[in-house]
Amino acid sequence: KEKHKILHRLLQNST
Amino acid sequence: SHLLVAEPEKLFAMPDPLQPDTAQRTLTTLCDLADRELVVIIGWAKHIPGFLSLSLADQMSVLQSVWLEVLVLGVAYRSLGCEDEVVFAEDFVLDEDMSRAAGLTELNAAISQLARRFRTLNLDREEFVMLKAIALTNSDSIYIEDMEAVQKLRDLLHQALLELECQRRPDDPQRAGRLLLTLPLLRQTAGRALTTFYSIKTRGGVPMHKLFLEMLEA
Repeated sequence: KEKHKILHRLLQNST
Repeated sequence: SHLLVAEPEKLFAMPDPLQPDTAQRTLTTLCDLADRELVVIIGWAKHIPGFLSLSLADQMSVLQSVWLEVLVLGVAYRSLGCEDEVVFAEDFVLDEDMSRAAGLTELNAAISQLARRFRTLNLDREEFVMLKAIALTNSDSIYIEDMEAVQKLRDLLHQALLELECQRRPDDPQRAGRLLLTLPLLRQTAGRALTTFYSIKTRGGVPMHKLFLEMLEA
């Protein structure tokens, strides 16, 4: 998951 | 109607006017556009009914496996009105000559073939948004943990497509099936796009944003 940091963050954003 | 509301605003490619119109500029513009499309696609996926009920890990696996299908489907839909031209964005339309100059002949031929298939079917906006949502849930990623949940989403959207066509085209019972049978060509076209972007990356020299690289490598 460490390798897919940006996707992870964008999915967690509430927008 | 939910899917129509979830449909994102269109993006513009905005090729750098200070750079000469070369293959390098074409590829740079394309990769920058793809990166921004990705952000939009991730935001869009969250509005697809049920997507957020998947685990975060499965949301990631699904998107990592289908983002290019979603992206390519959008490009093919935008290109419906023009033969042999690929409309990556309204301000970024590549004809055969420009594609050849940028080494994108095969990709553009593949997207044009997909667009022709949709043109023959007279694909409309409602069907396009349905098909795009179905493509999202049609992932075959081996990393999906709860495949049953993904299958449930897929069934729900499939059912919605059947109901849509049953209401609007009761005289054409094959319509929904005919639309779903474009999915293999969509996957094939996305595969071509992946090969193209990957070889651009391997050759180097074209700046690529982090998210785009991350998804390309996934």
